[in-house]
Amino acid sequence: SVAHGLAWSYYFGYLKIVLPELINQINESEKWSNLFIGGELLPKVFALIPKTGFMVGEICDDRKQMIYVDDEEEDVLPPLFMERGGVKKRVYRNTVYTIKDQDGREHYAIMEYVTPVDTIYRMNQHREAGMSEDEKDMQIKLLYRYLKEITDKEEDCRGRFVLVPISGKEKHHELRDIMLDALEKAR
Amino acid sequence: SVAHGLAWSYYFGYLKIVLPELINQINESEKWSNLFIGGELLPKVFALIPKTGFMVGEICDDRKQMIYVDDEEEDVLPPLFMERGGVKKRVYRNTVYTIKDQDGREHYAIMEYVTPVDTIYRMNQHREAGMSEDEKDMQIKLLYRYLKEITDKEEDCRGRFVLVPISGKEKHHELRDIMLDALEKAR
Ligand SMILES: Nc1nc(=O)c2ncn([C@@H]3O[C@@H]4COP(=O)(O)O[C@H]5[C@@H](O)[C@H](n6cnc7c(N)ncnc76)O[C@@H]5COP(=O)(O)O[C@@H]3[C@@H]4O)c2[nH]1
Repeated sequence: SVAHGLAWSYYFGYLKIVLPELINQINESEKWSNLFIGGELLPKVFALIPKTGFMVGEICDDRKQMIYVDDEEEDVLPPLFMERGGVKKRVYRNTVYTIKDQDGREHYAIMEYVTPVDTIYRMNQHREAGMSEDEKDMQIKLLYRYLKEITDKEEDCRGRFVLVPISGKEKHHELRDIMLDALEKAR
Repeated sequence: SVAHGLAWSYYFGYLKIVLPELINQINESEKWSNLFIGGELLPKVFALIPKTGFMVGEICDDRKQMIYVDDEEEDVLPPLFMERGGVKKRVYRNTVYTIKDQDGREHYAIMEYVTPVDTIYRMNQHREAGMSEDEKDMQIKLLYRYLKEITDKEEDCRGRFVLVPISGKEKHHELRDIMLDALEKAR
């Protein structure tokens, strides 16, 4: 099925490459290696998977009040360069988000969307790809299930990857609460 | 099917992003904009799809006699930065390969492998993914067919993408001849 291929693709072509190197990328950044040592940054990727399949361009709220990238220079972790299939210096990188709780205290998390969910969303939107609304819902559910299974079992993922299911319709404060909750559970 | 999802993923997550910008990336490089104007570099991506699914790490022959990257600095085209699903400054970039013919004359082509073929190959290698040898062959054939269909029809791909089917077992001089042939046909 579509979801089966996309889940394995995400594992072989991304998680297997990036997760084992995560601590090294963190340690290459002075700001983040300090926060890592202090226990304030977990060496884990929190990956949002929206039920609607809708992947935003940007997670941040623009007024930097709830979830945001504080410093565009420092908060994008140093890149990992790899050659993949003839593409020299292909770049893999993660971004650290700042999450401000209701008391104004700052928390940190490496966050991003589960990219393959965007493929499913667009296949449904694009008539030529021939995927109905019901099939889209089913494939997203399957994608979640397959990824959960793969990342729980595979050595290079365990303890480094947290799937965060969301509706895809959350406002910023709701996303913040979901993330604070996920961070709590992940410690 | 697996191939169906991977083909659309390659289109929505890569070709749709990169191909419309290809001429701009070429023009940002002094070396390559000159060779483009002179008709020696086609603004097309030549994408190898091996029947075995085996994707090499590096296309080059190390003695730089047949297919190689001449200058690691200049031959990797300038990067395209995009934000995708919360990953800030995600990098997309292509590499120009030099292809030396039997008379020692240099030809140029933007080359790489069709990365999703690697997912299929690894699914077959990895027992948990449950893909047999026969299924693998079928999925690679389907991947080729779907990609041919998508890139012939979609506006943002037409004239900018050339699928180059290979066995996956070629020696360097055989790959060179295949590429010289493909370049000829693409003019
Ligand atoms: N968040 C995130 N950051 C990344 O750097 C990244 N790289 C890959 N992926 C996701 O992992 C999976 C496997 O990737 P693969 O390379 O086999 O296929 C990729 C690859 O064939 C092609 N592609 C995408 N980006 C590039 C790129 N920069 N260079 C070459 N090819 C690329 O288009 C496919 C789909 O890409 P995405 O739809 O972005 O999601 C991929 C995919 O779900 C990423 N996800």
